[in-house]
Amino acid sequence: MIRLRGIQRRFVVGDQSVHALADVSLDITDGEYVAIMGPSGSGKSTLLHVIGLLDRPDAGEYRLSGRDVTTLDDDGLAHIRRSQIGFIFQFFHLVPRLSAADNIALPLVLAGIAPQRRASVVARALEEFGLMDRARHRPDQLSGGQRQRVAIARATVMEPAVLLADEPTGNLDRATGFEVIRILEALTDKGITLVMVTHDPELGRRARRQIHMRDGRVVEDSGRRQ
Amino acid sequence: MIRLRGIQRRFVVGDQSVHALADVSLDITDGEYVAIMGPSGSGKSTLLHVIGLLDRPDAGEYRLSGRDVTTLDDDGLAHIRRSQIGFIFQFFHLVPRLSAADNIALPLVLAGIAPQRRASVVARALEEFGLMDRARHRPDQLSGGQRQRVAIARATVMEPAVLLADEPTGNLDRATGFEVIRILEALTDKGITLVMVTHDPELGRRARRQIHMRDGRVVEDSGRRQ
Ligand SMILES: Nc1ncnc2c1ncn2[C@@H]1O[C@H](COP(=O)(O)OP(=O)(O)OP(=O)(O)O)[C@@H](O)[C@H]1O
Ligand SMILES: Nc1ncnc2c1ncn2[C@@H]1O[C@H](COP(=O)(O)OP(=O)(O)OP(=O)(O)O)[C@@H](O)[C@H]1O
Ligand SMILES: [Mg+2]
Ligand SMILES: [Mg+2]
Repeated sequence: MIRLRGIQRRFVVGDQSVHALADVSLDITDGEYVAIMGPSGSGKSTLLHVIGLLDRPDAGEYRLSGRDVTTLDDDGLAHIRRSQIGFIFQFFHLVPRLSAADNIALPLVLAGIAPQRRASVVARALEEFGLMDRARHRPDQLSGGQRQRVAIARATVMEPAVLLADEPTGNLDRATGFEVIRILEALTDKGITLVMVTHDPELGRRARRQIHMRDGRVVEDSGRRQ
Repeated sequence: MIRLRGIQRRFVVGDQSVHALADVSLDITDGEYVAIMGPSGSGKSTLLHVIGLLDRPDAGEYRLSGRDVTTLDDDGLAHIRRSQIGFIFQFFHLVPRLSAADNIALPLVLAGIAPQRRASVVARALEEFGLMDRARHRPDQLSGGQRQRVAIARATVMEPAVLLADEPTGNLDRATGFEVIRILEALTDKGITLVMVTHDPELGRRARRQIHMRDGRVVEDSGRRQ
């Protein structure tokens, strides 16, 4: 379903060139549960953004469900993102002026879900993530871990085919973190593909497959068939 | 050195009142190394902000080095913060338009340190935190863990008497996280008071004293003398 070949992503700062991704090739099949790990700065977030169609590679090929997505224009990418991909950002990117409930509702609004159905779906998400008495709080009125949970609820509320999670428990205590991971793993039982970046080796071990990165490359892959 | 008695901090959202801190009393002596732990939303960041003079309690008393700081005006608080307190924020609060090097230099500029001395202090901090080839990058050109390290470098560059760290390793891999913790702990050898909020029980155990919070209260304190 996710097929990357020779992916390169470079950034230029001043006269310095950073190879955030250097020749990454990868296959992730439908419904797979993959952990991506590696040192700070090794390219994990960049890889997740390329997979999530939020960033275009400078070279290489990316086929999503058999389709070459590198040839799509911005509208084409936005359409696929909205219908197939849920993204949990490392730093959440919540809408500052919207309440927790309205942030979670956003994908439902964009999908044209009717208000009554939206309200019940959002209520269920708030309950699942322990946010029921924070529904009206805006992000700046929430703790770090509460914001993280709003970001996770927003990304999962449409049960997307592909769920990309960048450090989803980085701001959560152990117990809350495990509750969240159980919710995400329950989605894989429904056939959702889950790709999780994590610094926590204990969380990484729970995935069926572990990919390790260093300096923009995949240096280890427990699921590689070669 | 840090003496809190009956500290209350309430937030009002709509018609709901949140008791972020409910009757917190605490003594932290000079040079102590304390970990603050507890579930998401339990009041850890709020407590750290009150201690760091970034937030005023609604009730209760706070003496810092014997002085009642609740009676100070904003300028008075700013003066003490700048001269005595280093704060590592849960979400960093770096200046978007400044490079990593200039973000780290900020406390030195505010303290009137001469440019030549500043440059050597900043160079040493960049090296210590593995950021030498990211000196010119702005925050949006850095990975999550790189931003976190810039925030830590900025807070420690003046070797403040009190260092307050809110989840300083939340975005760091294990190895980088331990390097950072070793740097922070080395500061306690110089007599600096270190108060660290952490979700990582393994990091919490390294502190000489562990304080646990729940629902805005201190529910456990391994260092309490009563
Ligand atoms: N916009 C940018 N401009 C320049 N360099 C960038 C940019 N974004 C990322 N980088 C660099 O690319 C490298 C990979 O960044 P990335 O955010 O993917 O790392 P990461 O593995 O997610 O790290 P972390 O674990 O710290 O979050 C880093 O060294 C970073 O400095
Ligand atoms: N500005 C605010 N307005 C309203 N409520 C707030 C505000 N700031 C914090 N709160 C609430 O106060 C409580 C404590 O927040 P705090 O940020 O101190 O928690 P925390 O222990 O740091 O949590 P985390 O581990 O998730 O970072 C939370 O329930 C939060 O929703
Ligand atoms: Mg990252
Ligand atoms: Mg917090």
